[in-house]
Amino acid sequence: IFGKPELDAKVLDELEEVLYTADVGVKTVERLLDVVRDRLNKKELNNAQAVQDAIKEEMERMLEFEARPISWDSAKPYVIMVVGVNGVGKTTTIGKLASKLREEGKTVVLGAGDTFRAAAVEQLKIWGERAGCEVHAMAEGADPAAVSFDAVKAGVEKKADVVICDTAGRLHTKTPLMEELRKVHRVMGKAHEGAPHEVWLVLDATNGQNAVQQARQFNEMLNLTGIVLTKLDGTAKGGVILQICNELKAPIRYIGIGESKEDLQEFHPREFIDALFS
Amino acid sequence: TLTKGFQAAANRFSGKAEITEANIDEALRDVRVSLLEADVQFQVVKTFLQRVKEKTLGEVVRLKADTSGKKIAVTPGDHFIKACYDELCALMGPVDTSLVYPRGGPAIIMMIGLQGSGKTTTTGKLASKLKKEGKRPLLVAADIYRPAAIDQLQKLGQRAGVPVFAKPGTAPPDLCAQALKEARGYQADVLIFDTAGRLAIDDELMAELESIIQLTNPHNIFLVCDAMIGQDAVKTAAGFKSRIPLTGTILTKLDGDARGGAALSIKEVTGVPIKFVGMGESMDRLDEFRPEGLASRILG
Ligand SMILES: Nc1nc2c(ncn2[C@@H]2O[C@H](COP(=O)(O)OP(=O)(O)OP(=O)(O)O)[C@@H](O)[C@H]2O)c(=O)[nH]1
Ligand SMILES: Nc1nc2c(ncn2[C@@H]2O[C@H](COP(=O)(O)OP(=O)(O)OP(=O)(O)O)[C@@H](O)[C@H]2O)c(=O)[nH]1
Ligand SMILES: [Mg+2]
Ligand SMILES: [Mg+2]
Repeated sequence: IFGKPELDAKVLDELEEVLYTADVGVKTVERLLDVVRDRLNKKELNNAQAVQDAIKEEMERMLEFEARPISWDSAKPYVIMVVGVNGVGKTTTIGKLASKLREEGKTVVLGAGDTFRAAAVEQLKIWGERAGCEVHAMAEGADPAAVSFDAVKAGVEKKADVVICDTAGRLHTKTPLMEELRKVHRVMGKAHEGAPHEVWLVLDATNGQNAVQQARQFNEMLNLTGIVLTKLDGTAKGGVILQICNELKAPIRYIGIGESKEDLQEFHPREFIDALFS
Repeated sequence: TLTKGFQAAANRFSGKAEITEANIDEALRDVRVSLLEADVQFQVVKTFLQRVKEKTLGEVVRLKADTSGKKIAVTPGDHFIKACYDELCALMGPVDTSLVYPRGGPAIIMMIGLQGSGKTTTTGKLASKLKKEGKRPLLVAADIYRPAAIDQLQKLGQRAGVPVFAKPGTAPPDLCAQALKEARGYQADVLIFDTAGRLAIDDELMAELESIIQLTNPHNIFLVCDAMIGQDAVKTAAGFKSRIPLTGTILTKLDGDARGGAALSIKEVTGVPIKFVGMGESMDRLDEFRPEGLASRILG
C-alpha cells in the first residue's frame, strides 16, 4: 500500500507531529523528513515502520561524532566546571555525581561557586554530606573565582581524584555574567595546570528551542566538553539535543532522571532516540 | 522588528490587493515555522493558524485614515501581520492581574509548578510587592524535600522583611493548615505557600497538593512556569489543570531571549489568566502581565 502519495503524506504528517512535540525543532525536523522523502522517492521504504527506522538512523548519524571520552585518571585532580541557566539542575547533578564517584571509591572535593543565590551554598553542603565529600565555600557575595580557585587548590593539596565546581545559574544573554564565567575558568587554570579538564553545560529537558541559544552562547564563552540533560523523568523528551550535539560536537555525559542521588545515568543514544517516539 | 518567518509571510502579499486562498496558505506556512521556533505547541499552532485564516481570508484592504486624518494604504501584508498580532493578544488576554482577597481572614496564595521553575524566588517577589502595597504577608515553607529549600525561603523572607512560617519535617498539608491557624498571631493578611517542585505525573506529590487545597482552600493558586519551556508546556499545564483548580499562571525568566511561545499554549490549556511575569532574579523584578509585550516577542 506504500508508495501512494496520500499514504506517504499521512505517515509523514504523523511523524512530523511526533518530532515537533518531542522538541526536535524546525531545522532538524525538515532535515529528517527530507531524508525520508528522498528515500521514499527511491522506493527504498515500503511501510510506516521502515520510515520511522529511517528517521531513527538519521538521528543516530547526527549523534555520531568524535567525542573525547572522560579520562578520569588523566589528571589528579580531574577538575569539572558545571554551568548553565537558572534552575536547570546544576547543583543537584553535582550532588549525584559526587555520590556516584564516592561509591566508586574516589575522593571528591566540591566548590560552592554560587556565591549569589540565597542558600545555594547550604544546598551544596547538604549534598556534600550525602556524598561524603568536603565542600569549599566562602561567605555569600564572595568572588566566585576565588571560591573555585580555593576548591581546586584544596583538591591539589589533598591529592583528590576529582574536583567539581558549581556556578550560579545565569541567562546566557547577560554578558557581564557570562564574562564572569570566563574569568572563573581562567582562575581555575591558575590553581592547577589544565583545569578545568571538563566544562559541562546542564540543560533542562523541559526547555524548548531556547536550549540551542544557551548551548551556543555557553560554548562560545567556555568551549564546552560535555552536556548533562536533566529532568528526563518528566514528560519532556529533550529532542532539541539532536541539533545541539550535532552542531557543537559536544557529547551528553549524563542524563538526570530524578531528584535522588541515584538518578544520574550514562547517556545511551539508541535508548534516547527510541524514547522520542514513545 | 519581525522574525524572518513573519517577514516572509508579510512578503507573500507584496503586490497583491487582497488576501486570497492562494497567497494566504503560503503566508500561514511561514507563520507556522516562526511559531514552532518560538515554542508554541504543535496543536496550538494549528488552531491559531485556522483562526487567522478565517479572520483574514477575503479581506480586501482598503484605504485607512491615519491619526492626522490623511488617507494611507494598508497593504495586505501589514494587515495579515496585524491580524496575527491581534489574534495573539486576544488569545493571551484579557488582562487580569488581580489577586482574590476573601471578605474575612487572610488571603491565601499557593505557588505550584515543575522543579526549578522559579516558585521560591517568585514567592519572595510577591511578598515584596504586597508589602509595598501595605499588606502583611506570611510566607509558608511548604517544600520540605529540597536541600536548603526552607533556608532559601527564610533568607528571601529576611530580605523582604517578611516572616516565614516553617516546621522542618511536618508534612506540607498539616504545615499549611497550621500556618493558617497561626496567621492571626503574625497579624498576616496574606499567606503565600511555597511548595516543592513536582512533575504533574507524580501521583503522590499531586495528591499532596490536593490535600493542601482541601485543608486550606487557597483563594489564589498559581502555576509557575519557566518561559523557556518547550512543547511540554501543554502536557504539564494540562496535567496540573486536571487535578488542581488553578486561578492563574506566572511566567518566569522572561529577562532572557526565550520567545515564550509556551505562554500561548499555557493560556489555551489552563484557561486562566497569566497574572505576572518574572523579569530577573532580584525581588523587584515582577511585572504584571501584558499580552502586547508577549505578542510582540512571539512575533519576534
Ligand atoms: N525531576 C527531576 N528534577 C530534577 C532533576 N535534576 C534536578 N532536579 C530538580 O530541579 C530543581 C532545581 O535543581 P538545582 O540543582 O537547584 O538547579 P540549579 O541549576 O543548581 O539552579 P540554580 O543554581 O538556581 O541556577 C530542584 O528541585 C531539583 O531537585 C532531574 O533529573 N529530575
Ligand atoms: N533570570 C531569572 N532568574 C529567575 C527568575 N525567577 C527565578 N529565577 C532563578 O531561577 C532559579 C530557580 O528558582 P527557584 O525559585 O529556586 O525555583 P523553584 O521553582 O522554587 O525550584 P524548586 O523549588 O526546586 O522546584 C534560581 O536561580 C532563581 O534565581 C526570573 O524571573 N529571571
Ligand atoms: Mg545551583
Ligand atoms: Mg523552590
